[in-house]
Amino acid sequence: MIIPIINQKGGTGKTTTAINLAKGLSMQKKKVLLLDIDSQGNLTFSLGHKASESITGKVLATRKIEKEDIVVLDKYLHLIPTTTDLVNYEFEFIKQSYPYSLIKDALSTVKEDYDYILIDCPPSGSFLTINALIAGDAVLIPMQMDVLSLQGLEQLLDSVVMVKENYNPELYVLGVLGVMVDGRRQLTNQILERIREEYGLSIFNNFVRNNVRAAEAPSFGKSVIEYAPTSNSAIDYLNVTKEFLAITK
Amino acid sequence: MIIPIINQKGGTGKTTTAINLAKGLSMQKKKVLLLDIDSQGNLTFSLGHKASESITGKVLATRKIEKEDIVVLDKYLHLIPTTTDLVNYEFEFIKQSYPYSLIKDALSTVKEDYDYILIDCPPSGSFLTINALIAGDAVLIPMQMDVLSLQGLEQLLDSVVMVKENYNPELYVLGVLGVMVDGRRQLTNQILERIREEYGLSIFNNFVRNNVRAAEAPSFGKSVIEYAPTSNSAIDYLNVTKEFLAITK
Ligand SMILES: Nc1ncnc2c1ncn2[C@@H]1O[C@H](COP(=O)(O)OP(=O)(O)OP(=O)(O)O)[C@@H](O)[C@H]1O
Ligand SMILES: Nc1ncnc2c1ncn2[C@@H]1O[C@H](COP(=O)(O)OP(=O)(O)OP(=O)(O)O)[C@@H](O)[C@H]1O
Ligand SMILES: [Mg+2]
Ligand SMILES: [Mg+2]
Repeated sequence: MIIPIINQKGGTGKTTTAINLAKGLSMQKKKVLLLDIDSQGNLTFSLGHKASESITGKVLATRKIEKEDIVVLDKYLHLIPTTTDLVNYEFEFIKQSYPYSLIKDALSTVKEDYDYILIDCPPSGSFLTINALIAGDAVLIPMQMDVLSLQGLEQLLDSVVMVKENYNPELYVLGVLGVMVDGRRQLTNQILERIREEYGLSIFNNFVRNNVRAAEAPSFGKSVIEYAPTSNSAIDYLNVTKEFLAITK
Repeated sequence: MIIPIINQKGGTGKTTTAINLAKGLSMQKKKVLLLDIDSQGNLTFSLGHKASESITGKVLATRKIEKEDIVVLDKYLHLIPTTTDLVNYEFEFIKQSYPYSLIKDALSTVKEDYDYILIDCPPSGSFLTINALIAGDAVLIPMQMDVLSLQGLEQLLDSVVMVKENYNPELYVLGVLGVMVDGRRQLTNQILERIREEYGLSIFNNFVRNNVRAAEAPSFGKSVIEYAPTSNSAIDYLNVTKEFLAITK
């Protein structure tokens, strides 16, 4: 199953969610591929990997993934890494009118080998993001519980509708995942209310609390599940993994 | 003085800083123009303005700003608003190889009318961001105090160097502004340390604390300075304004 982890609003825990959900799933012996399509390469960096070139750019340009393109982090967790060169690849894709099916085509060469392919998306609504929506089966939307995040949700849903109508009718929203949630704020509940009533989207019952360990983990090149296994964020992500498995059975 | 408010890492308080610094400066009777170059239009939305089209896209396509393009919020605070159409404009600019001087050229038609022009940049390193760096006199970098933000700083400084060497030798970094700072975290001090030692950048003495009022303000279409004048974030931004004025005299 191909899952874009998507939100064009910046800093909403997409990368942190991609890493920790992937880690949680791999610990349950699900075969997981992580695809880093953010030219800033936070996912690649946060997993302690330094690529010599943007493998993502290369596999999208050629529309196939070969064995040597895949970084094996462990038996159940694989990665297609990127560097900042991906900016140049995206620039060329746009200039030369490449189709929006690059990610779908590239992933089709390996999708039988994995239970889940998680795509870490950049904070933008542009070319690569649309590509991810076209390739995806169901989108996971990590979101902060504030006003501008709600704005971002609205814009994202417009893109989902556009892709469903024109390219990928089977695409659906798996759910919204609350991240960096401060349960004491009234604003949190107001936003949750609006998501349910105005957009009718599923919201994960589990959410990820604001916890400094999650912010520290990238400097150790590890998921917070590995870096600080008893921390709130690690426990939250394990619970999110359990719920994710239940709703994607 | 043209000030790009820039950080390609997502969710680092760029828009919140653009609004509140602009508001603080206008309260000191400085003439300020805000330019929204983020196709998500958070700045435009957070100021309670709904544009019928992306004025930003239009003025960049024509490379001039006319009187009717400017939204007068009050006597000292003006805005060039955008809508999500800006995505389409940027797409065309790239496809048709427009030059990187669009923002510089457009702003040259009005820069004599303002003390400060603040440019709210999107979380990306792409076409419009490079444009903003080429147009800018000095960049202000709002940053969270965590590991991935440090990664973002490194990439941003590469862009600044590239622009200085090839287009705009006068460009400099005004300073890094800590936002959503949690003073209790050890991580905060570790990051501040790294910024000073590894990059030798100035850091504002004042920083903006994490405060829910700042997250609530956009739904009222106001700066947090107006929405919650006695809140920590309002006071922090007024102090930041005072420091900004001192260093840009
Ligand atoms: N639960 C959490 N508690 C505290 N900090 C967190 C948590 N989750 C993520 N962070 C930190 O917040 C910042 C933003 O998170 P992250 O980079 O995962 O978001 P993103 O949506 O991928 O951002 P971008 O839009 O830039 O790609 C990062 O520095 C990250 O380490
Ligand atoms: N001092 C603060 N305390 C609490 N929340 C804040 C503060 N400053 C900003 N926020 C909230 O954090 C979120 C991110 O801030 P903001 O949108 O200003 O960042 P940005 O860098 O412009 O994001 P993007 O990269 O998406 O453009 C917003 O919902 C905003 O309302
Ligand atoms: Mg990310
Ligand atoms: Mg913004």
